[in-house]
Amino acid sequence: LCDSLILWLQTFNTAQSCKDVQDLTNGVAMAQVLHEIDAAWFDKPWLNRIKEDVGDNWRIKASNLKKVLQGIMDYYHEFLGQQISEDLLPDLSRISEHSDPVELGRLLQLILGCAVNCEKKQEHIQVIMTLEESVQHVVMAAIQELMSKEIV
Amino acid sequence: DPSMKAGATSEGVLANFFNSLLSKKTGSPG
Repeated sequence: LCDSLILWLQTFNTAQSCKDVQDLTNGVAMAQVLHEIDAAWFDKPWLNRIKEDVGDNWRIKASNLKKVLQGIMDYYHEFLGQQISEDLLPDLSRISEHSDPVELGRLLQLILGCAVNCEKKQEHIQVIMTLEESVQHVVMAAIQELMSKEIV
Repeated sequence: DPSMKAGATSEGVLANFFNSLLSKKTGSPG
């Protein structure tokens, strides 16, 4: 899941690199992707709260990831009218401290959910349909899992 | 050719799925 969703993330025009798991653990690239997905919701003031100069400081990474996840949860709740199921929520400490790809994959899956339900979803879905078939299958399975666990 | 058939089926499944997503109302749950 993580590898496929990283490939999907690379289709966004972010200042921060989305090359691999390490690039994503500080939360900066994911925040920039969310801003591209819905700039009205994940606006500049929200984006400016994500600290970019992180280095190896796991505390700042954890703080950024918490803001990203809180932003996503608010989006699901307010815009999509859903509560995210507990078993879809990532363990952020495992991402910030151990660069865990499984937990990072869960976070990316939630970002995917934002993309395929937002106002510009047509654009994002069409981009997904240009990806390699094997990646599309993983993305489809990820979306189906989100849909099957929706709590309205 | 079975492998070509499988490939076409897989593409069809993907296309159906993503097209159904496109027709879903924006912001609404699944």
